[in-house]
Amino acid sequence: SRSTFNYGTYHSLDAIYQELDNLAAEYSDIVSKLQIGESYEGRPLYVLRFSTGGENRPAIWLDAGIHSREWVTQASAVWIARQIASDYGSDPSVTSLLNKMDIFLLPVSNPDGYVYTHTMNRMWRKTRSKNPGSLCVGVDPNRNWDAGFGGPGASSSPCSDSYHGPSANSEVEVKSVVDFIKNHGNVLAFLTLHSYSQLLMYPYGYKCTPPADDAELNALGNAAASAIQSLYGTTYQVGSICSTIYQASGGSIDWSYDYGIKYSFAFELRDTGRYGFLLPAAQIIPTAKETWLGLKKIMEHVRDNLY
Amino acid sequence: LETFVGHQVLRIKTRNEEQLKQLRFLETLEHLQLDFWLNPSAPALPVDVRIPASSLQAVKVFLESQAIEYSILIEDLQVVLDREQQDMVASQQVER
Repeated sequence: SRSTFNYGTYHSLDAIYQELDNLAAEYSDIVSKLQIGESYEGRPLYVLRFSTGGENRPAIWLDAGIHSREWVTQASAVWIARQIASDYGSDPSVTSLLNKMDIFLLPVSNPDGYVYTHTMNRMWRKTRSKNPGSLCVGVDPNRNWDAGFGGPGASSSPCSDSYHGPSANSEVEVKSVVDFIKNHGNVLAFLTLHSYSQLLMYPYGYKCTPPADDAELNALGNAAASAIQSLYGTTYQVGSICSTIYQASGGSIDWSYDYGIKYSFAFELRDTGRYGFLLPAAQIIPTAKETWLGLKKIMEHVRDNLY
Repeated sequence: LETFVGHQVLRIKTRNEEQLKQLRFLETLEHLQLDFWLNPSAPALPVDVRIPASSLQAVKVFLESQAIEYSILIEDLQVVLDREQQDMVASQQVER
């Protein structure tokens, strides 16, 4: 590849954004870079679009880094972006996928928070929006979606790491994704990368009743977990958010599922059992490789079960 | 830049709902400035929490008084962060 980007280490936001440009230049026949909005502090929200043509094709959404300190997710997303681009034309499964569908990939969902983890506080998880009347900054962007907003598992205190914000979609980083997906109108899968603890979850989190597609999502989640495990033996637990961890309202995949996007999954990437989300850089590529196998399993199912 | 010298990350294994409830109580004590990396959820799942040096003693005494089992995931968080920074600097040199 033209770029000297080292996928086996963590990078600054500028370096990641430069690599997105490199990918769009190197694979200009299928990759383009879009800006779907700006963060609270005015940083662009860049999405890579993988498309072999045709307007408004059925699409798959994939994002990473909504909790800024979970660096392995942004790093994995950049590696996966190159994998998708370089697999087209050589890997039959990815080729048939992109001949039928588009993929939209947002590698850094929370750029303000990501920059803040590099400059001021490595532990930062939220956005960097100012909360009127409070000295505490930021909203948990995965409690800010319009799905059971303000319910159990989210805090009303601006100083809490799980503060849901003053209203649903108050965070421009969340609203930009919601608007993009609504404007597109044909997104059939919503996949989001978090870390850590090796969980593959589907809705719901804001309530504990199973989703209408529970059986299919559970079977597909287990198939994806098996694909992940096939590479290095990393075991994932599969289930709804509520049954797997706890009730958490305002989450992204609950919103996408209620919006009609059946294939909505959240990945909690690997943990070596010592460093949590401070995963050593040497584990980025193995993590990205195994995660890609799980994502691919889900994407193939979507490709073969358009609705 | 926020530093985390002396901060420890504990991995807590709860045995039952009662112990989970104790941890949720701990979560409400804002003066301890606890940062839950993995929130209390189910007895089968671990709870990981970053504890500032100033709160370490109090939290460990509390856990031991409740017979809640824990291990130290990260002895000194700043050491891990420094290593992460060194890795990044080293790799940039490789790229150049």
